[in-house]
Amino acid sequence: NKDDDVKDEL
Amino acid sequence: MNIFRFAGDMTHLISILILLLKIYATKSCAGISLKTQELYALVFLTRYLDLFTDYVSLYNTVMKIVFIASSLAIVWCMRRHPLVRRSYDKDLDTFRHQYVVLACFVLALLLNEKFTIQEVFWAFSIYLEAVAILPQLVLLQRSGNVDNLTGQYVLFLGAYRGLYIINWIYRYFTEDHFTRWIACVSGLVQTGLYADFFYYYYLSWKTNTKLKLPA
Repeated sequence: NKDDDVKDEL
Repeated sequence: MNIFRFAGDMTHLISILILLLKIYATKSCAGISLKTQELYALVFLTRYLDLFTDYVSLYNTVMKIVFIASSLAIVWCMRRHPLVRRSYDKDLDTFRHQYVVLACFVLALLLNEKFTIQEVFWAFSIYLEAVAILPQLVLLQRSGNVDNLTGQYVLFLGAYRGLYIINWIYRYFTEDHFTRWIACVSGLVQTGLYADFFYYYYLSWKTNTKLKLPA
């Protein structure tokens, strides 16, 4: 799902 | 967000701030590779292209700005500060980092999660971060000068890598579909190169300590 694609790691 | 990743981000930031403060306090950058610092700044600039488009969280946005600002501050100090720039080992810091930049960019064109500008530059920044330490490693082998590469700097850099690997293991087991193969594989290569850097750092530190002992 979409929110996993967002790169949340720096 | 898990504690390992938060701690990893904090130790990464602290390592950068330690280096910046050391350079600013001693007004010297002897033994520090400007090329590695420029590669780090390029890593953050190309990785955070989504700074103004994707909003993940306040923490994420603030940290991106801080990483970009602190890495550029080190490059500015080493290039422009009248006192600091005099101590730069220009003739020793000769690693041809442009080839590394090119190789990472070609690899990013071939290996990425999606063939879009943002994803290609993200993959580029991941590959580049893995090899960015090379000029510093070569300079350290040549100069053996660890005056400005304090033990704390190396300690926090190692902690950053170790905590990020634990973070990936943790996410792998707790999230149903955590797949960050590009970041994980590249991160492992990076940690291997950091281990090599730490080895040469230890050798230089040991040699210098022996030299300093009263004859």
